[in-house]
Amino acid sequence: GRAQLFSTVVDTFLEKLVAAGSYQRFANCYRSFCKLQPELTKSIHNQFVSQLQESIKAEIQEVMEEGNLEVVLNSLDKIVEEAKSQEEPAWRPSGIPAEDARSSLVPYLLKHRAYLLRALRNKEEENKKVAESVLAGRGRISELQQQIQAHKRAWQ
Amino acid sequence: SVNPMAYEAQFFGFTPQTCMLRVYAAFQDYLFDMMLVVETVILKKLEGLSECGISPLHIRKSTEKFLLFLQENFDELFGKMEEMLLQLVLNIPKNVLLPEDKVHKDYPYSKEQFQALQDEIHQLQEQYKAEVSAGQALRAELEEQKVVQAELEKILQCFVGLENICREHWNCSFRESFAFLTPSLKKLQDKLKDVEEKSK
Amino acid sequence: YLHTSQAEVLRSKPNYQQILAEQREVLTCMELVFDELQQTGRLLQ
Repeated sequence: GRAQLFSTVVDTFLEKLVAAGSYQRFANCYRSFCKLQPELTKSIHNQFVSQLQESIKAEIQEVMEEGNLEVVLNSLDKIVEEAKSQEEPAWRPSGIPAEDARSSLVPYLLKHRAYLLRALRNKEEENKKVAESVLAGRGRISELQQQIQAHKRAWQ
Repeated sequence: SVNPMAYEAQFFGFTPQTCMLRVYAAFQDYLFDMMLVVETVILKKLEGLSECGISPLHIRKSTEKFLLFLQENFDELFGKMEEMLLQLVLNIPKNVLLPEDKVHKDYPYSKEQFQALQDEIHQLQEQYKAEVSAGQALRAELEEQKVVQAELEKILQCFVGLENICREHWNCSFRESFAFLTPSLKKLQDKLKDVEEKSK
Repeated sequence: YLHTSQAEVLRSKPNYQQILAEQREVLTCMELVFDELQQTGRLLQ
């Protein structure tokens, strides 16, 4: 996985750096002191190398922890694995907020649309019932009118 | 052109280049610090060996020579490491969509489609408002009907009431009582006229 | 309400004020009859 690869690459870098700063090279640069104190030179070089390695590893460890890289890189591995069948280039931010936010808003808009459709349908159903009562009321009133007209004709 | 690696930044919470820069600076600091320590140790040692004929300046030159060599290697190696890490580790392949961006795959709405959806929602909202006020108008008519119906029933009740009165007191319908009353009224008027003439 | 689901019902709303106004005519008719009744009564007396 990536986390492993990360460590391997850094270790390789460190190895090569240490190799570059070999004792021969060190002794060659400090030739006069090396002639005078060969053992001390050797010991200083050893300490230099181990201290350098230790500091670099500590720094890498700190970076890993700060960024929670172990977990993050493993999750990235998983995401990449899941996307293996995807060949097309995937979506990327365009950098234009309005454009990039659009798709994120769509689910809410669709939900809102569904809610409005439901509400509208309920309201129409409700109005249908009320309209039926209104029509019944109109029928009753025209019936009463007819009865009154009948009585009026009878009176007349 | 520099790849801003914005998508990686979205995922990692930092841009990979920044991360590498930080590591580079840290490594370099360590290297410089170590070399400084090495030189200090050697100089200290030399103090004890005053007749060895090696001057501090000489040691400084040695240090610079070693550091320069290391620096060159360091830069080269770090460059390679950075390239590998940016390509293979701190990189999101082009075909990969992050989970939080799944919406862009599920809802690839173009600007026009998005606008159409917004328009439709607006239209539905307007329609809903119209239905609400239509409902209010219908309920208002129901209230009105109650008043009108009560009024008409009162009038009708009036007719029925009269009928009942007739039936109670005259045991017949109003029509019948009128029919009965009218001829006797006629007779009565005639009689009245007779009486008046005779009295003249 | 032209585009609402009950537009037809709303459009065909009767004029209730007019219906009530028409009843005045009925009541007037009754009043006439009662006047006549009253006169008849008086006449009988």
